[in-house]
Amino acid sequence: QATVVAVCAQKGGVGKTTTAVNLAAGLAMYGGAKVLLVDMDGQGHCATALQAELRGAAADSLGAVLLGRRRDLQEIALRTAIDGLWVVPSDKDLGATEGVMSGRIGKEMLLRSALKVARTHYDVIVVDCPPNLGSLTVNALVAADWLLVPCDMSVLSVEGVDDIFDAVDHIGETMGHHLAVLGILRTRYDARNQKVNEAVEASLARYEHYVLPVRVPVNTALAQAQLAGTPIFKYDAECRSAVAYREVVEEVTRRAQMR
Amino acid sequence: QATVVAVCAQKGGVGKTTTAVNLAAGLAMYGGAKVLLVDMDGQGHCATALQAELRGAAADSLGAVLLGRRRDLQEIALRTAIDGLWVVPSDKDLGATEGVMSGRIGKEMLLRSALKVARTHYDVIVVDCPPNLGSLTVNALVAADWLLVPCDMSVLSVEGVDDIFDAVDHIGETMGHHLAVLGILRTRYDARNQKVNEAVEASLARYEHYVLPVRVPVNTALAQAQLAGTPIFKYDAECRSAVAYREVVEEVTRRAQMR
Ligand SMILES: Nc1ncnc2c1ncn2[C@@H]1O[C@H](COP(=O)(O)OP(=O)(O)OP(=O)(O)O)[C@@H](O)[C@H]1O
Ligand SMILES: Nc1ncnc2c1ncn2[C@@H]1O[C@H](COP(=O)(O)OP(=O)(O)OP(=O)(O)O)[C@@H](O)[C@H]1O
Ligand SMILES: [Mg+2]
Ligand SMILES: [Mg+2]
Repeated sequence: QATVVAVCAQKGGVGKTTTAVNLAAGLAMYGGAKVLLVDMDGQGHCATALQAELRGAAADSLGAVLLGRRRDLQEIALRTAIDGLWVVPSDKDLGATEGVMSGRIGKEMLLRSALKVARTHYDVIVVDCPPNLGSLTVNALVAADWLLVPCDMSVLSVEGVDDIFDAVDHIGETMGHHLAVLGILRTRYDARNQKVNEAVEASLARYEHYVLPVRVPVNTALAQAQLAGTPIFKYDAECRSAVAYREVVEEVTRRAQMR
Repeated sequence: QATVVAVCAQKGGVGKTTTAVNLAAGLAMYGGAKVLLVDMDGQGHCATALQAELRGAAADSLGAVLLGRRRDLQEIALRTAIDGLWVVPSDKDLGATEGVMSGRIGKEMLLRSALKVARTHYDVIVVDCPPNLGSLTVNALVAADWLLVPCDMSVLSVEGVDDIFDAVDHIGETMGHHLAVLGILRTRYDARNQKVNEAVEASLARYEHYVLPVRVPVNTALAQAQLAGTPIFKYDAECRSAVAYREVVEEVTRRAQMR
């Protein structure tokens, strides 16, 4: 059975996609795992960030699978040039699909049932989420075993962390699904911003053991890798953010007791 | 009649709130205008970024006004310590309200009618939007005369610009509401990121005359000002981003033919 990790944050632009893509690629490249990356964000940025690696074209849309026209998410997964990494791209109509989903019985379980078979064929499934706590994110949380919360070093990002923890508690109470929090990943860390860093660290202190020891530094190589359509490890394996994301892969593997 | 400017971008974290707050404050402080800042994003970050300036507490929630329990948005506007600047904070339940709104006749016009009276009391109304093209953003577009699109210097942000232009066209065709595009504002500009900057500028070339001449540089003072809960002009009036946002105020005033 695969371990499912949802990468969520209500705040926009904190590095959800950057983390989901590089975590999935790193687990395949360094962990030897068979990994499925699922993009539940209608922006479709997982595919953009892995543009150069994708092979083939999707047989149908993610929306079609979520609405039950196809039973198994694997049917629309794309192979990549990276051994062990497969991607389910999102589709631009996911926003409209969300409206249709809201009328379905068990509307929060659609992704979870679409992954039922896939879970027996992969070691890890990583799910990228949109910047909100709407039904696509709820579907990801209900399908997941673990939650990883990227948070950049800003007061606006820290504020949203409480909301996602509340959502996890709420899903536990109302749906009986007990997702574990893998951790909070500090992104865009710049040692020079002392004043704001101190305020953020002080706010995160209440989540102490959840805050991952590794911080992803501000590093332009990440945006350059996205321009090239490849993970940071293939773009510049020794840059500071590649080193950090390798540590993220190790820390996630340890905390989620993978293999 | 007030000029209404919606600040929208589907991409998260590109500086919508930072721009909406500093544009609204700048129009009041330097343009001598009476300005209402409306926060249509459930994250509520306009209030966070102006925490130190807000006076008094909201009589009711934005959701209550949108759903018609109160007729006029001014009833819940908060005064600030900045002469001429008033703020309608969002509320955490805006996400749930969005669900209720979708069942209402004229669901896209709720903000527009809530602003009907306010438009006769202000010179400018600035609306901050969430990172999606859902019904709260559509409400902002239908209520607005002008659209300002922040876009940071990354391939992922540029990709979403097409979608917002499509949404504007769609609103024109289906609702007969012809919103004008004020422009695209480049944010987080860092001259050192030559490779990505060139790619972004090449992608934006098709929007040529829409791209505002001023670029907002990467500047940690903006996050520091948000930590202090005050606009950049009060935090550090001579820093690079304060200079840039003063130019944004001038450019917006010129393009939207304000007084
Ligand atoms: N550590 C970092 N250093 C520098 N830039 C970064 C870093 N992490 C992410 N970025 C850049 O910041 C931007 C936002 O990152 P990303 O798109 O991954 O965030 P997101 O949370 O997925 O956004 P959204 O809320 O729109 O889904 C991207 O342009 C990305 O290249
Ligand atoms: N020019 C800039 N230089 C440095 N940091 C910036 C700049 N503009 C914005 N920021 C920071 O980037 C983060 C994102 O900005 P902001 O929250 O305004 O974006 P947003 O588009 O409103 O995000 P969301 O999609 O979550 O609503 C904030 O922490 C802000 O302080
Ligand atoms: Mg993303
Ligand atoms: Mg915002």
